[in-house]
Amino acid sequence: MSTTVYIAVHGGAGYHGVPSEQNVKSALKRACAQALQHSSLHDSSAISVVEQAISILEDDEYLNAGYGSNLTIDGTVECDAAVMDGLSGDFGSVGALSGVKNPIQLASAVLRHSREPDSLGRIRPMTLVASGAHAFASSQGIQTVIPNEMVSPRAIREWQKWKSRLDHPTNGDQVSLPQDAMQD
Amino acid sequence: TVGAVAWDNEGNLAAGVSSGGLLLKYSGRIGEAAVYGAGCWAQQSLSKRDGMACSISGAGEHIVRSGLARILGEALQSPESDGGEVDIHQVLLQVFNQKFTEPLHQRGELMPNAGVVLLTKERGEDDEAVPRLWCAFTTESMAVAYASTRKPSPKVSILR
Repeated sequence: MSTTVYIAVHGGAGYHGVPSEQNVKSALKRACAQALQHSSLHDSSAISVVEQAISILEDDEYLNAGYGSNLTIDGTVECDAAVMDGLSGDFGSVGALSGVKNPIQLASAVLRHSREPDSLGRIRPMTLVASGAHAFASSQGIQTVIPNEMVSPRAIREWQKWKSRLDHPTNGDQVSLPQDAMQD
Repeated sequence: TVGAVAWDNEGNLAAGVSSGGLLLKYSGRIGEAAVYGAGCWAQQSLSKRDGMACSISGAGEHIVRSGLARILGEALQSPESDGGEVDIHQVLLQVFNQKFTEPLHQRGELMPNAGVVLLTKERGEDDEAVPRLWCAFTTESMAVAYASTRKPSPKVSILR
C-alpha cells in the first residue's frame, strides 16, 4: 500500500479574471502545501487533509467561500459546506450558515457527530442549517465570529454594484447578473 | 465555491466542498455544497484498490436536481469496474452532456454550468492502486491545484 498522501483542490468553476488570477493560484497552492504539512505533523486521515485544505481556501477573500463569500440579497454571508468519507460513506454538511469562521470544520464535526446514534437510539442528522448549525458550532467549540466579520470589502463592492442595478434597472431592462454570479 | 479531494497514507479517500453561494441569493437558500449527493462524493472498495472522490462547483439548483456528485460515483461504480475498465473520460462526457448542456426550463435561463475535480484509483503495475486526477467543466474556466507528499511542490492552473 502506498504511503503517499495526495491532495487536489479547486477554486470554483466559473470566471477567473486576470486581476485575481494570481491571488487564486497562490491560495490554491497554499492550501495544498499546508494541508500536506498538517497531515505529516498531525492527523493524516483523508478527511482531515480535506478539512485543512478547505479551511485555508475559506480564509482567502478572493474565493467564494467563508471570508469573501458572495453576499445574500440582505448583504450578509450565509455559507454551505460538506465533507464525505470514502471509507465509511459518512457525510456531514451545513447550510445557510452565518457566524462561523470555517464552515468546513463544522461540516466535519456534523459528520463525526452523526456516526453514532444518540442516546435514544435515533440516527443523528447529517445536515444542519442556519441558527441550529450555529448553535451546534458553539456546542462543539468551533470558532464562531460576528457575522459581519465574514464580509470582505471586495464582496461589498460587488454587492453594491449589482444591488443598485437590481433596485434601479436602467430603461426598465431586466437585470441579468453575470453568469459567474449565478453559480455556487 | 472551493473544494478538495484527498487520498491518505492508508489508501482512504475523502471529498469536501464549501461555498458562499450565489450573489444576491435569498437568505436561507442552500446550494449543492450543503446537499448530500450533490456537491461532493467519496467512495472506495473494501480492498481499497478502487475508488473515487469528487468535488463540484457550478449552478447550484441544477447540480442539486441532478445529484451530480452521486451520479458520477454510481457511474464509476458500474459493473464494468469489477475487473473491467470504466472509461472515465466517456463517463464524464456523457454525464455532463446529458445534464449540463440544456437549460432545464426554457425561460431564457442561463445555461446550467458545472465543474468537477475527480480523483480516481486505477490499477497500476502489479495491480497496485495509483491515483489519477480529472477535471471537467462547462464553465469558462476552473481553478485547480494538486500536490502529494512525494512531490510536495503544488502544481496549479486555471484551466480554460
